Amino acid sequence: NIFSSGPAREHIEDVEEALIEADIDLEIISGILEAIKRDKISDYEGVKKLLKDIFSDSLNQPSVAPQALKKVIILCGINGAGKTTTAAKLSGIYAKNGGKVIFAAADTFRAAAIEQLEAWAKASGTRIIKGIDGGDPAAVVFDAVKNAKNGGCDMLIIDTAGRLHTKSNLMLELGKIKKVVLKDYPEDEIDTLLVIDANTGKNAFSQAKEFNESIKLTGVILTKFDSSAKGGSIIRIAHELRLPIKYMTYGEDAGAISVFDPQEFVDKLFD
Amino acid sequence: NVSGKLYDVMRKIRGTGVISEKNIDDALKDIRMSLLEADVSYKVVKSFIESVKQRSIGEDVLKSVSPGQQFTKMVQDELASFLGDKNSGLDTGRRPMLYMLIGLQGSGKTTTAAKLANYLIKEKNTPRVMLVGADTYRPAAKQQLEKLAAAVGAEFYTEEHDDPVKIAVNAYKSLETKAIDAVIFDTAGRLHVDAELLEELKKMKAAIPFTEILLVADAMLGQESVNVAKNFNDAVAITGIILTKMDGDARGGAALSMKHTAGVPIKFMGTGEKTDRLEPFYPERIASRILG
Ligand SMILES: Nc1nc2c(ncn2[C@@H]2O[C@H](COP(=O)(O)OP(=O)(O)OP(=O)(O)O)[C@@H](O)[C@H]2O)c(=O)[nH]1
Ligand SMILES: Nc1nc2c(ncn2[C@@H]2O[C@H](COP(=O)(O)OP(=O)(O)OP(=O)(O)O)[C@@H](O)[C@H]2O)c(=O)[nH]1
Ligand SMILES: [Mg+2]
Ligand SMILES: [Mg+2]
Repeated sequence: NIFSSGPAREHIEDVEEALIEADIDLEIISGILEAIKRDKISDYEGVKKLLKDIFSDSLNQPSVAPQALKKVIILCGINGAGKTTTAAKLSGIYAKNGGKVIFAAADTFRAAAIEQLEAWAKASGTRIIKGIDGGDPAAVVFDAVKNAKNGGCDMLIIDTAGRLHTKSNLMLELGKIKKVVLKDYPEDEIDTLLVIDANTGKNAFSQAKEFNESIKLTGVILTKFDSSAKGGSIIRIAHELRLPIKYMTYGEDAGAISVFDPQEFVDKLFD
Repeated sequence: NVSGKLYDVMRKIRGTGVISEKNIDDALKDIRMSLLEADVSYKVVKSFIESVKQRSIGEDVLKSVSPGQQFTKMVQDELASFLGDKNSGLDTGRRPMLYMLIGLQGSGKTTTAAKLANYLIKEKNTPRVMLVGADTYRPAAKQQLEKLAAAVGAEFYTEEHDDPVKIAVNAYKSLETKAIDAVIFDTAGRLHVDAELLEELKKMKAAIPFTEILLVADAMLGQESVNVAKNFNDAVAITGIILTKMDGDARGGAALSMKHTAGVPIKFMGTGEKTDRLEPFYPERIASRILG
C-alpha cells in the first residue's frame, strides 16, 4: 500500500495521485493534502480515517430505509448513465417490501426505450404506463400520475429520456414533466434523482449543477460502481450542492443495487 | 489561434521580460492543472508535461527572442502530436468491410453503429450495409438496432438466441450469398475489468476477420480512461477510437489519455443523438477544448 515505506513527501505525492485518479475535485484534494501535512498523518489508516471524517459531513445521509421511500421517483440524467436499468432495480427493492410499483415509460424519444422498460416490467410483474413512440413525455407522465393516484400503487417510478445538461430545450422538457407530477403530488413526496455513471470525470459536477437548476434534485444515484472507477466526482456534488447520494448500483441485473455506503466508497478510493 | 489557458500562460511568461527556468516550471504547473481539470489521466499528464519540459530545454526556449510564443507553440505542437496530428479515416480496405464496435455500457455503441452505417451509405458510396445485433444481454438491444437500421436504410441481422459469437459468425457466413459492402457488428457493453466478457470479445475476433475494431468511448470519461483503453486494446488490439457525446461540455481529456495509451487514431466523434450526428475527428478542435 501507499505508505509501506519511503519518505513523507513521496507519501503525499502517492496520496495525491490516488485521489486524482479517483476523479476527486482538485480543490478538494489540495484541502485534503493540507490536512495531512497539518495533522502530520503518516500512515494509510490515518489517511482513510481523515477522508472518512472530511467526507462524512457530505456523504453521510439520512437513512433511505424502504419506509423512507417517497411516493414518486423521477429518474433523470445524461444519455447512457443507467436510468432505465436503475428504475428496474428500485422497483425490486420496493416490491420486496410489499409495495406496489407502477413504471412510467417517459422516454418516448430513443429507439426501443419503451420496449426496454417493458421487458423489465414483464420480468418483475410491474405495471407500466406508456405512450406512443415520439409522443409527448409529459402526456405519459400525466397518464401515469392519474393511474398511480387512482390505482392504489405505493410508488410511481418515472424513467425519462437521457439528455445532455447543455441542451436547454431538453432541460425545459424535464421541468415540464416535474410540473405535471406536482399537480397531484406535494414536493416532499417526490424524489428527483440524478443518475450518474461512476466512470464519468469532472463533467459529473456540471451535470449535477445544471440538472439541479432545471429541476430541483433531491439526490443522486451512482451507477456502474462495479467498474474500477472510484466515482470521486460525487464528493464535490455532495459537498457543494448539498445533495445526498442515495443509492449505488454495481451490476446489470435487477438485484445489483444497495443504499449508498460511505465506508465502502472511501475504502475503494485506494484500491 | 491560441486557446484560453495557453494564452494566459503565454502572457505570464511574456510579461516577465527575461524568462527563467522558474517561469517555465510555473507555466508547466498551470498547464498540468488545466489538463487534470480536463480529465486527462494523471500518468498521461505526467508524461506530457515531461515531454514539453524536455522540448523546452532542447529547443532552448530560455534563450529565445520571444520565449512566450515559442513555449506556447511548443505546447500546442506537443498536444497535437499526442492527439494524432492528421485525420485518420475509416479503413475501407477490401469489401465487404467488417467493423466491430466495442466499449463500456452506455457509451453509445448501438447508436454509433447506425451512425456509421448512415455515414457509409450517404458519404462513402457504400449503399449496402448490414447491421448485426450481437448484443444478447441488454433487454430490447436487438430491437433498438433493428429500428435504427430501418431508419438509416441498412439491412439488419440477428438471431433469437443468446450466443453473440454464433450470431456474428452466421452473419458473416451469410455474406456468401448476399451482396453486402460493409457489415457493422454491435456488441454488448462490458466493463474493461470483466475478464469473462473480454474473453468473449477475443472469441469474436478469432472467428471473424474484422477490418476494424473500434472502441466507442464517452467523451466525459474520467481518470479510468487509461485502463479502459489499455484493457480493451490488450484483449483485441483495437484499430481506432470513436468519441461520443461531444455535443456536451465535457473537456474530453479522455481522448488524449486513450490515444496515448492505445496508440490508435481517434477516427470519429458523435455529436448528437440523431443518426446523422457523426463527424470525422479533428485533433486541433479537441486540443483547444482540452486545454480550456
Ligand atoms: N456494469 C454496470 N452496468 C450498468 C449499471 N447500470 C446500468 N448499466 C448498463 O448501462 C447500460 C445503459 O443503461 P440504461 O439503463 O439503458 O441507461 P439509460 O440512462 O436509461 O440510457 P438512455 O435512456 O439511453 O439515456 C446498459 O447496458 C446497462 O445494463 C451498473 O450498475 N453496472
Ligand atoms: N447527445 C448524444 N447522445 C448520444 C450520442 N451517442 C449516443 N448517444 C445516446 O447515448 C445513449 C446510449 O447510447 P447507446 O447507443 O444505447 O449506447 P450503448 O453503448 O449501445 O449501450 P449498451 O449497449 O447498453 O452498452 C442513448 O441515449 C443515445 O441516444 C452522442 O454523440 N450525443
Ligand atoms: Mg433509458
Ligand atoms: Mg447497445
